[in-house]
Amino acid sequence: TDPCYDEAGAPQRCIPEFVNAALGREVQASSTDPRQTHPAAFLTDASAAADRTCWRSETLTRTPLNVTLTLPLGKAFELVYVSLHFCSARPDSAAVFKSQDHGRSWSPLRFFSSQCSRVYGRPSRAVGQAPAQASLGSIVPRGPEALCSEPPPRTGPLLAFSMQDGLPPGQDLDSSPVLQDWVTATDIRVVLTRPVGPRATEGGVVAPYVYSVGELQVGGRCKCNGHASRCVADTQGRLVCDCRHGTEGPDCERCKPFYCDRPWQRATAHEAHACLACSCNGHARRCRFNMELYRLSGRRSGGVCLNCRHNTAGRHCHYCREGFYRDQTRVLSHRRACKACDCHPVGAAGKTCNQTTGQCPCKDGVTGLTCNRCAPGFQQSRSPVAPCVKIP
Amino acid sequence: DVMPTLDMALFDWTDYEDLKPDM
Repeated sequence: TDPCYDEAGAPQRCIPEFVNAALGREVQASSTDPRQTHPAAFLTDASAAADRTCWRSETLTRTPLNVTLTLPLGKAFELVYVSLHFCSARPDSAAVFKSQDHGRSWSPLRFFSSQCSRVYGRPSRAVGQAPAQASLGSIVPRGPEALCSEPPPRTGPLLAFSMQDGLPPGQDLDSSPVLQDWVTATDIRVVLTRPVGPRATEGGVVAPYVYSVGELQVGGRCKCNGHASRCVADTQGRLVCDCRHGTEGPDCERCKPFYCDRPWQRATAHEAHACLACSCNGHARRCRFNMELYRLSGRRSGGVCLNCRHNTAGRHCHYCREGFYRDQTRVLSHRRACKACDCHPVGAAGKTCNQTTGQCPCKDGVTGLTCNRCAPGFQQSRSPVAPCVKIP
Repeated sequence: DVMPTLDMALFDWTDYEDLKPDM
């Protein structure tokens, strides 16, 4: 069974399973212990607490004591949490950033510091504490902001945060494009900035210090906008959604070329918003979306078929083009549903017949569907201009 | 009664060469 369709075959929202998006992915560390016995690969190997493998930075002796860990997720994910399990003492200050464009630009997700204002220029706020104007109106229009708080004292070697931290309760991802944007990331970057304790001397030489992390976890779901239940590797080995509902793209973020009868939309719990195929009666392979027609139809159908074949024409290739007429013995989708008019070269006054009945326009005294006979009371003349004349 | 179809051979195209269809 396909989770993207119900038992009756109707589309329904489907989402990939919750995973640790960091698992097995390669982390780029700006500093790694040169002995190679504590590589960055140990950050994402899901080693258990009992035999935890740890990445270690070089031994740092001068400020600034910044070390950066960059984790490409391979594609967009919708994040739920980020966590770092330290093998060394947890640093006093750390910042977590996200990228939504595969590392070209970065924006902050969260800061941890005992001195938020001095280190990051941000007010310190305990998790769960509401922002100054905690309301939908104040937060949602410009999007959630990265919080800065002291590392929680009781979490031991763990530094973790939820993407929901600091947001007003009752926020619904389905109905909030701002929240959808907030939780979306293609890459995560952690900047460890300030060791804990007396080593945190400002300027010049400091006591040797090593950052060491056993596990970097990024909990979330592969982002498919409700149109795929799993992500798979494509032919080039890139992670992409296994799109359903007539969608395509790495995140199922657009309709497939022929599925443009209505605009693309993200699926919600109540409505799958599947992309619909254009209705072209089997006579066109391409169509385009027309917003004006969509509005006029009561937001039901806006697809316009392109390049109708088999001598058909119209928005849905639903009638016959000029010079052809509908053969009522065949269904509209038949490739020979439209027959050539075949108007008689002498008896007909033109080459174009009625597109529905096939009746050619006949000269005076001529009859028949193709105007190939003289009407009763008329007989054939020798003149091609007036082929039938009244019988005297 | 079904009338016979127009017989193209009976037409005189002398004055209408330019209207004559390919036959």
